[in-house]
Amino acid sequence: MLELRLVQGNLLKKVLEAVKDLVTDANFDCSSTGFSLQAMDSSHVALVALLLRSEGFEHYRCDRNVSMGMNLNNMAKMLKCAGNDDIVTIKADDGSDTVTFMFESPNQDKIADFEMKLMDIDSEHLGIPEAEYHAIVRMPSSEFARICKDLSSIGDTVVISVTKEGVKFSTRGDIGNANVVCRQNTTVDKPEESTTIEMHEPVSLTFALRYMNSFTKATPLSSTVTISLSSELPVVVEYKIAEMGYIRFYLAPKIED
Amino acid sequence: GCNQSTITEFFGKI
Repeated sequence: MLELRLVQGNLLKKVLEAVKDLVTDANFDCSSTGFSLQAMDSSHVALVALLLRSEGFEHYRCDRNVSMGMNLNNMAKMLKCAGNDDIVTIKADDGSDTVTFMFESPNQDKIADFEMKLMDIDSEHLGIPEAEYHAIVRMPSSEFARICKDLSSIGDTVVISVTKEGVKFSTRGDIGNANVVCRQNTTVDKPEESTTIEMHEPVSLTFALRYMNSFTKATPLSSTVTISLSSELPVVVEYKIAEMGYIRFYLAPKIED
Repeated sequence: GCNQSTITEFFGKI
């Protein structure tokens, strides 16, 4: 028996919007720790790791570890039917091949349940090693989204370079090239508008902008984004989900021949 | 030129 009641149901809607274009089918794993997902895109260039901790749910019952295979597009379709203020409950019986999403309006005058078929998905879990990153950039998520969108109108790849001057996002394409430099800026009144750069070593890596743009679909989940870079490692683009956990995107770099 | 690497080149299966 599994029953997870999430008062902020729209968090789940936002999570699905953030991952459904990157990953088609995925196993959601439910344990005493929380509701999680790890999945790669079909070309194995990007990996998404989601954790919604059990403490973040109003009610969390998970009698045994369960892995539920879902088509994310279908799940997104169902969650779109929930109102933004609705409480969402995820329910599944042991051994069932369906999952039920129950939507309750805040004043309890409307209750809907949507039952979705589960699927068998062969997926392997990857071990993500703890790494010391050369540079960690924290910036407003909307600013990062803007930069990725702007640069992708010029080129296909972005070079992210961190030096003591700041973080530079560069691209080049047929029509020309573009560079955006963001400097550390902690003097603004609101911490969510600041940019902080923690650099242990300068680092410069190249990534496909198409994926970066896809990650920025998680922007509604968090006002800030953390970008962790190390040479010879996938970049981590992390959006914290307030009180609940995180969604992390890992993107393998493009490497010189 | 640049070659796209994959996640599985960095992270091993559990």
